[in-house]
Amino acid sequence: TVGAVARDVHGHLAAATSTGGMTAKAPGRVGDTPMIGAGTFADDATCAVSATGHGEVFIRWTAAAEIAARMRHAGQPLAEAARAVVMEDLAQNDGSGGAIAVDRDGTLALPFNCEGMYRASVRSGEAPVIAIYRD
Amino acid sequence: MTYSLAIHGGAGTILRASMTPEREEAYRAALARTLEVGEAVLRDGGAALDAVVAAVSALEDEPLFNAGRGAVFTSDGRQEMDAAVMDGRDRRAGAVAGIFGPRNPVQAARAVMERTDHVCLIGPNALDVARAAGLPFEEPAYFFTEARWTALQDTLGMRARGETDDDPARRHG
Repeated sequence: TVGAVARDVHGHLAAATSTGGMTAKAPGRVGDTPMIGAGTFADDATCAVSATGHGEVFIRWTAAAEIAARMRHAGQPLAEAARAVVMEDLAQNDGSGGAIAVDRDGTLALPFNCEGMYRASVRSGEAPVIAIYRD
Repeated sequence: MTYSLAIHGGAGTILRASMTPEREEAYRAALARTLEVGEAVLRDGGAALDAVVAAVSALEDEPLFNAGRGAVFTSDGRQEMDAAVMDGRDRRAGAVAGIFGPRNPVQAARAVMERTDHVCLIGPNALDVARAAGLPFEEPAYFFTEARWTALQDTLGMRARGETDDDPARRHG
């Protein structure tokens, strides 16, 4: 699964995700990627999210929308909301994987609860960051 | 105002023990290329929507990652692709599921968002929307990679032998 989230210079957010699914999946199986609110979500008022991992669990926990909901209703900052969903809701329910997210201020969060996640990020005026493992 | 961009290329099996320096460098280079594609849009004052679609299209074109070219195979040896896009300005969204043919499924998802009243389309109608949008289609050989085909054979072999493992990455996209 691949994905991207962005905040542009006008303050708008967007998210996109694409996948081939999982190896040897049942024909017709659809995971969280195309399910708005599970694997993909964007709202200028809160955040944009793209997820990757065990799709069925991400769907059951509406992972992407849950990050936004924590920001909207509990007033949590993006990092706290994303960490809670990925490291608690998903990790404690057999939902391995991670998410990338950006909020309306341009803050990025890229939490994952598995060994590695291919990810990269950049903010205007800063050097790009490319990482695979936690460190 | 400033811009921000993040991309991911999956969270499958990325065990340090199985990662060679050459392979890690290939992944890092692919991520860097993709990041530049998306950042170029934002650097020029472009929309976040255009940036994420450009970045994901570049990832789909990269056979190292499981989307578009290089997608994994189903148990019957086919490729079925899913994609979605969402615009934070107004919560417009588009998605496609189970499709095969468009070079960039994310652009098919965007076509659903921009050219129909619907959020998600599957099957022949999703492909019709992509064709009507003028999106490029590819033959099966374009999407095929030996590594994904070998992974399918390995997984089917394990199933035939009744073997299981607890690698959570087997459930990852």
